[in-house]
Amino acid sequence: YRSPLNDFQRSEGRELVPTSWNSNLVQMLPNLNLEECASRCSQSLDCRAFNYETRPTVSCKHLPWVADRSNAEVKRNVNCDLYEKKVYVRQCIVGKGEDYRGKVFTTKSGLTCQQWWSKFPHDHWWTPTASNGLELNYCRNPDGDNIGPWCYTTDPERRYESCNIPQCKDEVCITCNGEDYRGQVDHTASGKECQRWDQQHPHQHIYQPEKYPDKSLDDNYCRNPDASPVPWCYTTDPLVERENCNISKCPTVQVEKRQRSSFTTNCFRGRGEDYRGKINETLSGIPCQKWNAQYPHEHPFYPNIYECKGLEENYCRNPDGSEAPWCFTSVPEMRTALCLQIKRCADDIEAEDCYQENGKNYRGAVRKTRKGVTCQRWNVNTPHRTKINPLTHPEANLTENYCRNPDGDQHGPWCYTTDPKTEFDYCAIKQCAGEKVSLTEQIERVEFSECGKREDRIQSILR
Amino acid sequence: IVNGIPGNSPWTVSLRDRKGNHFCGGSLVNSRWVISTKQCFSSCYVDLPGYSAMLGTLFRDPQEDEPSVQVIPLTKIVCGPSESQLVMLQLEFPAQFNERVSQICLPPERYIVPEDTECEIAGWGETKGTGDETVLNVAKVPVISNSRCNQYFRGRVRENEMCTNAFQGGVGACEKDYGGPLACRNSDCWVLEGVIIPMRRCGHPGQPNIFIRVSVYVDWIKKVMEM
Repeated sequence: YRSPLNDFQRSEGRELVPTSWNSNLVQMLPNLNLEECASRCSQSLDCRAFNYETRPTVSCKHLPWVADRSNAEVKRNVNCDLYEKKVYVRQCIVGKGEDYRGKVFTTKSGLTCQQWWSKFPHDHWWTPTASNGLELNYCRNPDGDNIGPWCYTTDPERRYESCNIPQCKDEVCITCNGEDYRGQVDHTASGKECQRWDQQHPHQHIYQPEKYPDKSLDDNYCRNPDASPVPWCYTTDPLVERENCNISKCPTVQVEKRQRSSFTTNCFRGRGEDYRGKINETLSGIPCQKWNAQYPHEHPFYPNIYECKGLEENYCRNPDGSEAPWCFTSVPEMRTALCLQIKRCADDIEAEDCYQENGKNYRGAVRKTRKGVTCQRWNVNTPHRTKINPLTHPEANLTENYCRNPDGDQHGPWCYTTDPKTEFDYCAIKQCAGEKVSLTEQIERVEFSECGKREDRIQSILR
Repeated sequence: IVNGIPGNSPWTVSLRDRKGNHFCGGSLVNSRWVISTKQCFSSCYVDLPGYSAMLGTLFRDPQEDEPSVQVIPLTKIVCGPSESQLVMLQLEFPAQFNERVSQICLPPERYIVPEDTECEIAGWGETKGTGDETVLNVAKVPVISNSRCNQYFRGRVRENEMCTNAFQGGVGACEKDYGGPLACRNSDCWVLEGVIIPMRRCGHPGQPNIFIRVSVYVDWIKKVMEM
């Protein structure tokens, strides 16, 4: 059940474009699906990467290099994904590194490696072939030596030496439970190969990369999308659904330094992972259960395993990326509760100006939204097409990208924003002191149409 | 909802996180837009991959094959004016209106709901043992003026908020109801006058409930839908 794609590292929306002088080395293979394209590349010694385009037509292009400035360059192409053989892009080794194909050419003590094809200054019997990877003077491990990739050195006094290429499990260490791990370990602790996250075989699962963009579920690398104690992966073994990976822990001093600056105690930001306040009951006033207790609710969040999550006492915390800080409750009937009574930190920037009434006559020069995003110019249509602009509202002084209130918005000056995700937003301007919002009191009869109707006979629906 | 009863509220939406769990409520104000509270969302400036709105059922966890259920991914979140605590959520495709799904009316701008108007709150949240959390619960709550409410909250209730009366038995919204509607009857239609926001304690005897007053933000709501 191993996919040929497991040999490759994917770069989404990227294309490896060869230079003009060697584009003839690209091999086009028509009408292949992604797995077939990968399988053919895996079996070919000339293929180190391939571009796979899905639009306008499906195309598979085998390339003899991976991305390096001399041969080819990576360009953006939303219709294409670039797949490069891991052994050629990985900066680390698995096991003894016999399959290492990186480009390090200096030894542990800094000596430059001798070219493999050369017999000088050190004579030897290795000869480069298309299959043994003895390229130029790159570190390699053709004989499976325990010291890992090595090379003959150009120092007559030193015949050969290890190049000290790190093990992938040590190359990137993990803090806490490793949810931030973005390294390239792709095997479990028992040596099983990991299944790709974007595949549903041999194991179906819910952690699809596009649903969890914040978890970087790349290729078949070990990750921790569900707040497990350590990074893990689904395995290519149909009999073993998932297993933990063996990745080194970072020294604790490094961890301490990283966390202090982002803590909050009176409010929480984002999902509240850095909240360290002392609220210790649910919104409805039920005391929280202590994190180091397993009663009335058993749970996996042991404070010593999740040491960077601040699981002290029974304070509301967010060790698993939930929507907000939460806790196990002290009543058996309710296992957990969000602590939404904790305020969210205000994330508006400092107001830079003030406006009278509703700001319709504001003519200042603030051109930033309340989140600090730069405003879009009123007379352009990117990234947002403007329905309100100098042509539609000539009298509104819609100059440059200054905050204005052409439509008399009761909530103050606003602008279109340069953030593609946010069409318009209010500005970093507050109402001048003493201004009041007036509420109307009575409105005579109001007519509603096509809304607010419902079936009040409840039984028919509950049946 | 504490001390509610199973009921029907076709504009009440269940918001689902990436694992498909109900985590907050919302109100359908037209076929593409839902109003909820900012308190339920980590940010307004991110995508919402995997989040969705569930409509057309009274059950918190309907059967896979329940025909009337509509599950629609959320594609956009827009933050309201800073003090509003409101967000608008865009649905990836329009909701289909039928006897179980309908949009709620929006009040006139800056309209103040008269005291004693018949209103109700709805949600699938915590009942504190007073009801069945697997079905939608609805509770009737009459409006009181801000001045009366401020007697209890010692002047902390602001003009962009509104209150409903408390009962000695304690009625109110609770955990996972937030973002849901305070709907008030106006002749034969129901109007979204308030949005449920988190409060200290749930359905505490004698404590009025506070909501965000939607009529203060109707101009912003319409602007977002038009833009």
